[in-house]
Amino acid sequence: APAAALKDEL
Amino acid sequence: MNVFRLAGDMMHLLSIVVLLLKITGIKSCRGISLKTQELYLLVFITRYLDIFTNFVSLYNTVMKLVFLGTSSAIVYYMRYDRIIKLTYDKEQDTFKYLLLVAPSAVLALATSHVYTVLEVLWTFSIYLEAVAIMPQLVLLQRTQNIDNLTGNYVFLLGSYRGLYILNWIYRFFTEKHYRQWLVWTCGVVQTIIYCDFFYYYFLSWQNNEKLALPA
Repeated sequence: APAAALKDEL
Repeated sequence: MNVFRLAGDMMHLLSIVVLLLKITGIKSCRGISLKTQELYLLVFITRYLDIFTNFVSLYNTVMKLVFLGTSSAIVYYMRYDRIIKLTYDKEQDTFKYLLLVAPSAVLALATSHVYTVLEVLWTFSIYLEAVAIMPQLVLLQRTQNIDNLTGNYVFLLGSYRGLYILNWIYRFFTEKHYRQWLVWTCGVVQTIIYCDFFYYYFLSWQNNEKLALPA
């Protein structure tokens, strides 16, 4: 599974 | 936040403003795919479920609310407004939702980072956003005399995606822990989908002719 993404974008 | 990200968000916002101006101003949604608009609404709902639990900035929260609100309004106008719904090209807008939603759901279940409802739905929204424009592009191919607002709407949406890629390149080199393969792959796929449209958009602009996509 891919690494956790930063969820600071829209 | 860097200048590419901000410019990308502004293009996205502007595309929605242009679309709302078209729909409410001339009371017509001719050439606009309701399927694409409903898919975008689904993208925003599944992605922004964390709106009140994952606070990033006031800017992000406000933008999320604006995207949810405006995309709901667009779908509402196209489906239920007494006058506007009559201008919707229902017979031409034939792309199957399932063709885009099912693969996105399967991929989200297969590749989600962790298996929580929020995380799987977030991953689903990334895949779905990449392909949600397809019903709109197919409808454009079938539309004779594409009006300027519709052409500009799709152009602004494509610009938003292109600017996000510049934003990722910038962040890749300036931030240590910025590695988002899933988001990047989907973003690049999404931008490639626009390439054909961009080609004909610039061609029509250069020759000062009305935009037309060959079938």
